[in-house]
This record gives sequence, structure tokens and C-alpha cells, in this order.
Amino acid sequence: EPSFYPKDEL
Amino acid sequence: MNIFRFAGDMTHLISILVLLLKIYATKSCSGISLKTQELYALVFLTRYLDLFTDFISVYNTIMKLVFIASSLAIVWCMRMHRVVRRSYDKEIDTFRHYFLILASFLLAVLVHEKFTFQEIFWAFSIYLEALAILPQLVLLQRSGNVDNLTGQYVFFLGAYRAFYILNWIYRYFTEQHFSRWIACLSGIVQTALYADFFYYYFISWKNNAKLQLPA
Repeated sequence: EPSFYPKDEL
Repeated sequence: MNIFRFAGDMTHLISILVLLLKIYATKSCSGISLKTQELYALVFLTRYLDLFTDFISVYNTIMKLVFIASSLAIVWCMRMHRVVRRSYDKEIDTFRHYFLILASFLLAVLVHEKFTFQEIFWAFSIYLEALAILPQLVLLQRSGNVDNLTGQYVFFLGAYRAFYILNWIYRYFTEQHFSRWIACLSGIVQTALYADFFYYYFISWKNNAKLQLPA
């Protein structure tokens, strides 16, 4: 599963 | 959030505080690369576009605002502050950082997770952050002597990257789906750039001597 927005890291 | 991620965020925060302390206490920015600081400001401004669209947590929002504000404040101090700007090592801070911006942008247009405005700028900020330390490392190498606070600033920045890699390893094993390969690969490149600096930092620490980088 790709990590599109939202990103949870800074 | 795991302990590695938190430790990474905290060392990142400490590095910024150390830099602000150095500038505030000594009224000097000698040994600090304005190019690197400008790149970081650009990194945060382009990565945190999601402040307007997505909410993750109060923690994330506050940290994002702190990173944007502190990076802009540092750039402002080095360019505009009457006293601080005089100590800027302009003659040796000559790294052509525009090329890093251009290369990161081209790479982001070519390699991204999704062809959207936010995703391309997110990828751009990740690539640019990986390279942003280069002008700083080149400046330290050229000046040879590294004062205590500058050395600690770069050390904490490197520690932040190292903790983030541990965080990804942890997440890889604890989360079902983890595919943040753009961030991971760039993060590994970024951390590798610090290897040389870390080597000399630990030698000076072990010998209890002043940090010196070979020319």
C-alpha cells in the first residue's frame, strides 16, 4: 500500500 | 510514534536549539553555511504544504511550525542581523546550492509516488534534505577548525538522521504495509554523507581534543 498524503513523519 | 522516531525529532530539535544558541550567545555565525540554512528553509516550506490540507496530530503540527519558523529565523539572522551577518564566512561558503535545488526538482518530477502538486513537492523536499548538508560539510572542511557548538550542531543533525533510519527499520517490522522507499533511500544517502564527519567527531571526542577536519 503506497504512502500518499497524509504523511505522518516530519 | 515509536521511541526512535521521537529521539530523531528531539535530536533534530536540539540541533536547531544549539545553532540558535551559538548565534544568540556569540552573536556570530562563523562556520555556519548560509547555503545549507537556506536549503533547509526551502525543505520545510515545501514539505509542510500539508499543514493546510491534512491534520495528523498536534505534535506534528507544532513541530512543523517550529521547523519552518526556526529555519527562517536563522536565514534572517545570517542575512539581515547587523552584527551576526558580519561573521558569515562568505568567501568559503561558495557551494553552488542552486544545482542541488535544480537536481532535486528534476528528480522529484521524474521519481515521485503520485503525480500531484503536493506529492512532487514532498519528494523534492526529501531529495533536497538529503543533499542540503553538503554546503555545510564543505565549509567545515575548508575552514578546518570547527568550534564546539558548530560541531555539536552537525553531530545532532546526523544523530537525527540515524534515529530516523532505526525508526524505519522498527516500522518495517511492526507495521503491515510499509513502503516509504523514497524517504528511506534518500535518508540512507543523507546519513551516509555524515559518515566522514562522525568519524572525526568521535576521534576528537575520544582524545578529548578539539574537532579538526583534514583538509
